[in-house]
Amino acid sequence: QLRDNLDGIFKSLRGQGKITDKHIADAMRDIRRSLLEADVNYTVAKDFIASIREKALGAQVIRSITPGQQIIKIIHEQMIELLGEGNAAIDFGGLPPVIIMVAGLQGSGKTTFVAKLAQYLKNQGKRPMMVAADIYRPAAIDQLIALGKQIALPVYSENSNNAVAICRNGLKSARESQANVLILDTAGRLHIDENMMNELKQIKSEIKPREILFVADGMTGQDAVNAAGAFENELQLTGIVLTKMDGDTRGGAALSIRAVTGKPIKFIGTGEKMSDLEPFFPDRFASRILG
Amino acid sequence: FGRESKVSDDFLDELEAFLFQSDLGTDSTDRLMEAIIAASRKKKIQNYEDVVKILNSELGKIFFKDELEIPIEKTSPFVIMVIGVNGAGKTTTIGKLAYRYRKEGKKVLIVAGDTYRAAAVEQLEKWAERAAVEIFKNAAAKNPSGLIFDGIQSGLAKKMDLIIVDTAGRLHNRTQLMDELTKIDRTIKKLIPDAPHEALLVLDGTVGQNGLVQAQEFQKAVPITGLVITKLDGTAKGGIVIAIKEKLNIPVKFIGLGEKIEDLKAFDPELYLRGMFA
Ligand SMILES: Nc1nc2c(ncn2[C@@H]2O[C@H](COP(=O)(O)OP(=O)(O)OP(=O)(O)O)[C@@H](O)[C@H]2O)c(=O)[nH]1
Ligand SMILES: Nc1nc2c(ncn2[C@@H]2O[C@H](COP(=O)(O)OP(=O)(O)OP(=O)(O)O)[C@@H](O)[C@H]2O)c(=O)[nH]1
Ligand SMILES: [Mg+2]
Ligand SMILES: [Mg+2]
Repeated sequence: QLRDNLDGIFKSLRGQGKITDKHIADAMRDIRRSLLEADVNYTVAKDFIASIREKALGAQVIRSITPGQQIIKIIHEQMIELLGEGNAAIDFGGLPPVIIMVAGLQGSGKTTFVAKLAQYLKNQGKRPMMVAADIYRPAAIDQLIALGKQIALPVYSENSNNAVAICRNGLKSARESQANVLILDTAGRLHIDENMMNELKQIKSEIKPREILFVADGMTGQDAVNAAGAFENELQLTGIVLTKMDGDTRGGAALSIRAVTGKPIKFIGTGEKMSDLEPFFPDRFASRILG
Repeated sequence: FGRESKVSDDFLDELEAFLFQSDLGTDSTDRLMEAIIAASRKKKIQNYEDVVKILNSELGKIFFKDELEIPIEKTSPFVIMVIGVNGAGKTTTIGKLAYRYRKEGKKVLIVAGDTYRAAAVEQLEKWAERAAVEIFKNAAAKNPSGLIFDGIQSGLAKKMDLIIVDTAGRLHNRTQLMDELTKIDRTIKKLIPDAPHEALLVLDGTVGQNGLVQAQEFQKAVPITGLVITKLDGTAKGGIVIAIKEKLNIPVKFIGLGEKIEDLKAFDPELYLRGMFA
């Protein structure tokens, strides 16, 4: 779609005639519209276009026989660069158990991801344990216990109304059972809910997780920057997970979240089965956003 | 958001950015901006309140008060089917709806039609308990159509006023799952030809342009009579419902404003707009 549009803008040139500012302006406008329709945040798209325009003007696009394709190449590279830096693997440094805290908005796919991650790490030879620290959602603990049974991995849970204590006791249980990875499932919450954000900060300060992963729904629209930005400010995330990418959303939220947090996207969820978890590949994803 | 009295280009740019960041999408944003620009040319915009007035009148052309009603009284049992993608808030919304109508004196039955996801039935059971309504479930059932058939039958036998059917979350690009939804719809019609009397598509308030695709695709599987947009107690504005109404003519019937049982409001376009600008 975008490729055709850009080819269309430049096809009147066909090897002769000079590329004008108008050509570039038209191209930028089309790119911007395409990014916005892909759910890239308005401000992130603006900054992204500015960097593209700069590169396009600097890159001798005017001399190219196929300026449209040249610009696409610049966009593609710039997007991969933006999406891709940083270590996308789980950090297993420090004394075991390595603690991974999972957080995010309601319904984004955290509980499912916790179980998928446990399965993934078990396949890598780790001994994971999960902690059911969502004390609010009806049957949240039942849900994680059921998933734990499906993948035959332990879930620590207790009948209490104190999420911090549950995590603390879960850590104790992990040490006693020699689990070497501990994954904390937390309740979905709004970034503007001060009490709930404080709960996460308390868990972080007491349990000291090695990884704090923000799980975001891949079809999130413009609000992605608000939630991700707030979670980053409050918790200093170590990574991002994008779920439900087996849908047909173009996933511009990935660019927005990456731009606003500066943190690496580590995994994407690609379905409801426990095996539907993939490490994140920036180049594949860039093609998807561009549509 | 600048609240200046003169309509400058800066003001228009800011307004456009604001509408766009509310997830209206490019087309609906363009259309509303045209109305604002036309009004400002006719000098009809002196201040910020005028902008809200224009947008209100535009929204008033898109949403109509009468189509927001759910005529529970018109038949018994009235059947509401609740559908949508994973995690949108279907099960929670059903708890809220059951509570609302039970408080109005209706005999409500919830049918636990999500036979797939871990602890889905337990979650809905908890909501039925909170709403003080009956629930039909079958832990052994694997086939949702079969279970929902039995549930509707039970609702008929018990002379329920209202039956609300929960379904498993599903992505609209999964053909098999969308076919399953069509099968559920046909199954319901075997018992009650006009049912479901209401098919509500639940959208996550944070959804972007994919929300429009969801509405398009779910509509093909089951005729949708209304939307519920959830999680508007967050910072998302849910503007995709404007695009959906303009393009598909599907009205919003309820908005979800939290995780408690009372956190459901009937959709009011004016209040919605005020909330957007809040
Ligand atoms: N198709 C698809 N569905 C997913 C994916 N990840 C999670 N889900 C589904 O999304 C829904 C919500 O998942 P949960 O794991 O309950 O989400 P959550 O973030 O724990 O929800 P809360 O605890 O209520 O905040 C469930 O129906 C999951 O099966 C994914 O990658 N693809
Ligand atoms: N803040 C807020 N959270 C909500 C609202 N509606 C639902 N939720 C939360 O969103 C999460 C998902 O809700 P569910 O009711 O399980 O969603 P679902 O569509 O049934 O999910 P699946 O059955 O897995 O597809 C839960 O944590 C709910 O408490 C709302 O209006 N506001
Ligand atoms: Mg959960
Ligand atoms: Mg549900």
